[in-house]
Amino acid sequence: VEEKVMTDILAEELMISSEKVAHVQIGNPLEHALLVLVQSGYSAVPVLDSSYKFKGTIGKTKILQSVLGLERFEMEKLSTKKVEEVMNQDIPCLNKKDDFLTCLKAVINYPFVCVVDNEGFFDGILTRRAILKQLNKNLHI
Amino acid sequence: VEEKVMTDILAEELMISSEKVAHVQIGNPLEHALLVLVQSGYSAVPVLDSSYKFKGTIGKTKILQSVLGLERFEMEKLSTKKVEEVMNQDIPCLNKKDDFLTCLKAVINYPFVCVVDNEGFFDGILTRRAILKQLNKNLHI
Ligand SMILES: Nc1ncnc2c1ncn2[C@@H]1O[C@@H]2COP(=O)(O)O[C@H]3[C@@H](O)[C@H](n4cnc5c(N)ncnc54)O[C@@H]3COP(=O)(O)O[C@H]2[C@H]1O
Ligand SMILES: Nc1ncnc2c1ncn2[C@@H]1O[C@@H]2COP(=O)(O)O[C@H]3[C@@H](O)[C@H](n4cnc5c(N)ncnc54)O[C@@H]3COP(=O)(O)O[C@H]2[C@H]1O
Repeated sequence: VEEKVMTDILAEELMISSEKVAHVQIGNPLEHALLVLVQSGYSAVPVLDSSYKFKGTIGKTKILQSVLGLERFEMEKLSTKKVEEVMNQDIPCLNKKDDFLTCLKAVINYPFVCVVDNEGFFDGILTRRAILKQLNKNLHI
Repeated sequence: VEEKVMTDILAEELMISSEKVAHVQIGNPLEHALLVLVQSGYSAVPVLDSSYKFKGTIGKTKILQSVLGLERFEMEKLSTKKVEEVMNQDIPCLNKKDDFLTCLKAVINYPFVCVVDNEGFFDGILTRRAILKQLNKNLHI
């Protein structure tokens, strides 16, 4: 098993860089966020502010839970509610220089983790798929 | 690296067994399926028939895409559309005796894979989290 190779890999080599990441802006209404999620097909995406700083993540579950009434999904409420009201802010982040094992541990409980620089600017996302592909490459048994 | 330990692990040791897996029935209307998904919080779950045979998977994305009209999400259509109209049937399955590497390869492109016996009965699901936790345990560098 090529352990040395794996420990040399950094987050920045495995991450999907920011320009390829679908995201929403913190001020957007939930209606726009849900449209981005349904059209892109992603279950959750990062939330950024207007200067591209990382703010949180938002997913279909939280959006739909926020409009689930006693009788039906009250979709009309999506145009008045904002992303910042339902986004998830307690997600761990990575730095692009973090090593492979740090990345692996980060994605155990999260399908993706945001890679953020020291000033909070969004660099990209590190996905479980990227970690699993790398592990599959390195584990020749 | 404890490779021998990893290669001895089978799908049945890592899977979430069927009684703990949220699922929907093939004949259910999409309205019920979406409710199960939003209330459980899962982005997708297995679809079974009345004899608990595995039929496919269904997720929020496909359900919402199927009712996205030009102007709005046409949620009223969810009560007439059925699970079998939008479920995903081309997903690979595993057998409970499949080894660790087979499981790892299976979850590279799927957040979870269904474990099914020779007659097509549903045994459980193998998730990316279970694979990542095992890898984290075994990779002491
Ligand atoms: N358009 C597509 N083409 C091919 N495969 C697709 C796909 N959309 C989803 N998948 C597959 O489904 C997995 C789960 O996607 P999900 O949207 O739930 O969860 C995704 C999504 O929330 C987020 N994500 C991934 N790529 C993204 C991107 N370019 N922009 C924004 N978010 C992204 O990271 C999570 C984990 O992604 P990961 O790649 O590990 O795992 C993905 C990937 O294996
Ligand atoms: N109630 C909860 N408690 C704690 N953590 C939670 C959670 N719901 C979701 N998560 C976390 O979020 C990940 C993605 O969940 P998702 O629902 O998109 O995607 C899930 C879902 O589609 C399915 N799944 C997992 N457990 C399930 C269950 N008991 N019944 C039905 N489907 C399940 O397998 C996918 C991958 O699951 P995995 O565990 O690898 O990864 C999960 C887990 O790390």
